Amino acid sequence: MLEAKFAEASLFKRIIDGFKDCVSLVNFQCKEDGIIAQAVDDSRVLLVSLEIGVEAFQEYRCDHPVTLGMDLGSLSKILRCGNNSDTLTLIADDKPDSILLLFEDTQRERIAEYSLKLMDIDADFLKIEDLQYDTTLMMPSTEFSKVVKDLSQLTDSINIMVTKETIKFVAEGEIGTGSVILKPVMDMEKPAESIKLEMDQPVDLTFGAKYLLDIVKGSALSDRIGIRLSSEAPALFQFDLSSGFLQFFLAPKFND
Amino acid sequence: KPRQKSICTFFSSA
Repeated sequence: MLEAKFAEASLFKRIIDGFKDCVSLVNFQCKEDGIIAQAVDDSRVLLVSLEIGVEAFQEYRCDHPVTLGMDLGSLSKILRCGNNSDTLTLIADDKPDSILLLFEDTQRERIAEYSLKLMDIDADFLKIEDLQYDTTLMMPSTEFSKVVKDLSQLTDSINIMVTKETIKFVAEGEIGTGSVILKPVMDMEKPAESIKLEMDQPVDLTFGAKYLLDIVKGSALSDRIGIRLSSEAPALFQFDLSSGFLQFFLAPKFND
Repeated sequence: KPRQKSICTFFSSA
């Protein structure tokens, strides 16, 4: 039996909205210590990895591990039926054909109940090992989102270059070129506005703008984004939850 | 033009 209650339905909604546009069919693996999910987009360029720890729930109980295969488009339709401030409880039995979503407005005694048919999804679970990164960046997610959206207007590839004290984003397109340079900055009054940079090795990487546009949809989950870059490995873009995270691993473009 | 790598090049099935 799984019973997972979010204090606010909006949290689960923001999690699903954060990656529903890049992957459609996802297995959610529910265990005693929380829920994990992983999916690769159809073009096999972006890997999404989600972990929702027990602490992110108001109440959590999972007696037996259970895998819930869901179509995120369908799940998202149901999530739109609940109000953001409702509590949301996910309920499934040990061998479920469907999952129950229970929205409760405790103030108005309104209860809405939906069931979603589950799917058998044949997907490999990839092993994500601890990768070595050359550069780690922490910055406001809104700032990163703006850079990506602005530069994507010019081109389908965005170049990210990091040297000791500079993060440079460059777009070279048919209509023209654009670049944004950011420097590490510590904002004592608003720590969330700070840009932190730890660089072991400079990096110069190119990514598909389309995928970066998918990634920034996770910005509603956290006001900070962690970016880890390496010349040898996929880039990691991470939004932290109060317990858990939404991670995007993005394969770079290479010059042959 | 740079070529897009597949994510599967980097991760193997668990």
